[in-house]
Amino acid sequence: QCSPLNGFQRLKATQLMYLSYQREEYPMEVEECARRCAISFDCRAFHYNWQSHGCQLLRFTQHSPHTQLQRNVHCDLYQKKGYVRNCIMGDGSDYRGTQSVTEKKKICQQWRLKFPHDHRFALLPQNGLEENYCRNPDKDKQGPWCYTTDPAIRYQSCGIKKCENAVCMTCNGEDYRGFVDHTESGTECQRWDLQHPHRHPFVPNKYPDKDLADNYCRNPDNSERPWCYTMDPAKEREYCHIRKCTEKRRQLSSTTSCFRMKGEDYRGEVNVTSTGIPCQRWDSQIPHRHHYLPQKYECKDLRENYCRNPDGSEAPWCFTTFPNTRRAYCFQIKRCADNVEAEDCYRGNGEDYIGTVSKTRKGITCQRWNEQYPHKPQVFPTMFPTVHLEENYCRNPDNDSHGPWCYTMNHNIPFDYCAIELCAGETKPSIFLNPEEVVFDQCGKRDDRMQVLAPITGGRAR
Amino acid sequence: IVGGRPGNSPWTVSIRNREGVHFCGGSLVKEQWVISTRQCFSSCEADLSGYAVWLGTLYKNPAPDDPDKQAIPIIKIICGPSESQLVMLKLERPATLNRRVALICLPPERFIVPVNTECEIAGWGDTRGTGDDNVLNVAKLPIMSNQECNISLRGHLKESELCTSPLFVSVGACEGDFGGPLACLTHNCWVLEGVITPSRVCARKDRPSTFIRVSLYVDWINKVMKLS
Repeated sequence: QCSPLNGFQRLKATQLMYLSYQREEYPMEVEECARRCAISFDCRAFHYNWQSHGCQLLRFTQHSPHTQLQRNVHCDLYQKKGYVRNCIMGDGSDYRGTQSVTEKKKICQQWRLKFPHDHRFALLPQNGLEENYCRNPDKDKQGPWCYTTDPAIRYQSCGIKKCENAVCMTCNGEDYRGFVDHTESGTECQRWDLQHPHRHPFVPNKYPDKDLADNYCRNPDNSERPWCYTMDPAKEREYCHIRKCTEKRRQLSSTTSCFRMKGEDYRGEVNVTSTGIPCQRWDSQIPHRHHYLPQKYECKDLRENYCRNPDGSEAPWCFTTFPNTRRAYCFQIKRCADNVEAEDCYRGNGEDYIGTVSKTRKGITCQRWNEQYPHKPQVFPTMFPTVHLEENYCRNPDNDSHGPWCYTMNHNIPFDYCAIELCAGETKPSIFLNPEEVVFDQCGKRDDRMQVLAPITGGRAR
Repeated sequence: IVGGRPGNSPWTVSIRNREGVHFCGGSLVKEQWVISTRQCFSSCEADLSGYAVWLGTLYKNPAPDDPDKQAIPIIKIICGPSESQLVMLKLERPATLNRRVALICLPPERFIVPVNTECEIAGWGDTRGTGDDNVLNVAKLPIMSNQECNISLRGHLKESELCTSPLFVSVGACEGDFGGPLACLTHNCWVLEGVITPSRVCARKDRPSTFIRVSLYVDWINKVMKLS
């Protein structure tokens, strides 16, 4: 059930450039391309072009001299794990990294040399004995080693850590970004970017913050520990064995009267849902059975029956004490204010503002009015010669009722209001009423003949 | 929706997280734009890849082969003026308008809905046992003047909010409805006059319900659609 892709680390939308290197591309499926590379000692990586379905085998990796990574949206770079991982799996005989000092900081001897230490290892493509890099050609249980340049010390282990020990995990391992790719029973993990042998919802593109890379163990769903889907069709998913960090986790700044982002650090004592239902205690299984036991989620502060967010939901939530409502959000808790401090004030709508504030209420730098990037302005200096559209200062050329604004340097946010507030004593004009002259366009129409659904009793009737 | 009944609100959309679970409502104001509330989203710069809006279905969990359902990924979130608590969501592609999916009109700028105008709220949220939690529910609510509402709310009402009158029975928005529309029929057109915001309780019969007054932010909404 092995996938040849499992032996490779993928860099999305990336191409590896090598001086004067031009090799042909052959059309084939990505797994076939991986299989060909895997069995060739000469091949260290490959490009896969998703547009042309072309496969290009490479004899170098990003750590080879004279190479450079470049962005290419059509192409992914797959590199053999042994060449890019800085930890080892098993005895590390597939380690092909570039560490060249031993655990006691002795410099390694070049494998091609017989001095200061003579040896009988031949330089073969399959044993990877190049330069003076740590290697394990004899499958030593201590892992990769080398002859040293110190005549008094013939050889020494390089002390390269096993992947399961190289990176430890805190809390429930939601932030684990290490390279373990086998479960605790030793089963190989399925790549997150593949849907076989197990179909699953954790498509890497949908979870950009979860680092669902290759087939490494991760915890994208706030389980107890990192896990993966396995290559065994009979075993959907399994936990991985990863060392727990002994040092205390850095305490993130928690909030008690409001919540930030998704409220994972909210530590207040609100214990009813936004609709007024009292919360169930986290240490109780009544009325709702659940696996969020306080002792298993020590960093989540599952105290009493307080609203918390142990699973990365949209906001703090709790199981409710109503048997028919399993869980509900505590959306009534306010979000913490996240605007930067206002640096100036304006009068009216700020149409006469000529100050020099040049950042938005979120602290993003404004784009210059005469620039075309990142946003192509539809308001520019020559259009409003009297408004002083200078530099990247906040202005209000269109008399926006919400105050001075600017185009922003964030390509996702075309424009935003500025870190300026209404001057003290200024009031906005009150709303007015003129309903008789209202004219609407084509929107807001519906077919009321299909309004009523029959009560749904099993079947889905109209 | 508490005290509502299954109904048709073709501009009401369901906002789904990466697991496909409904968490808030919204209103379709242009083929590629939805309005909802800030409280439903983690940040004004949130990466919403994997989030989507579902339109055209009356069911909270429609069958995978439901021919009416349109699921369209969200590609952008833009926060409204700070006090507005509004957000606009840009969709990856335009929604296809049909008998199940329609746009709702925006009100004229600074328009005040006349008192007693009959309006509707809609959503897939909690019904508190008053209806079927698995379908879109709709409830009718009459507009109340801000002056009268402010007396009832002891001066806590803002000009940027609008109210509906309390009824003799509990009717109102509940968990899962936030971000959805308060739609009012004006001159034979359904107009998005309010956006449902989280409150401490669901539908109390002795208190008015409050909504974000959309007419104050129409200029911002149009500007976002023009500049984005």
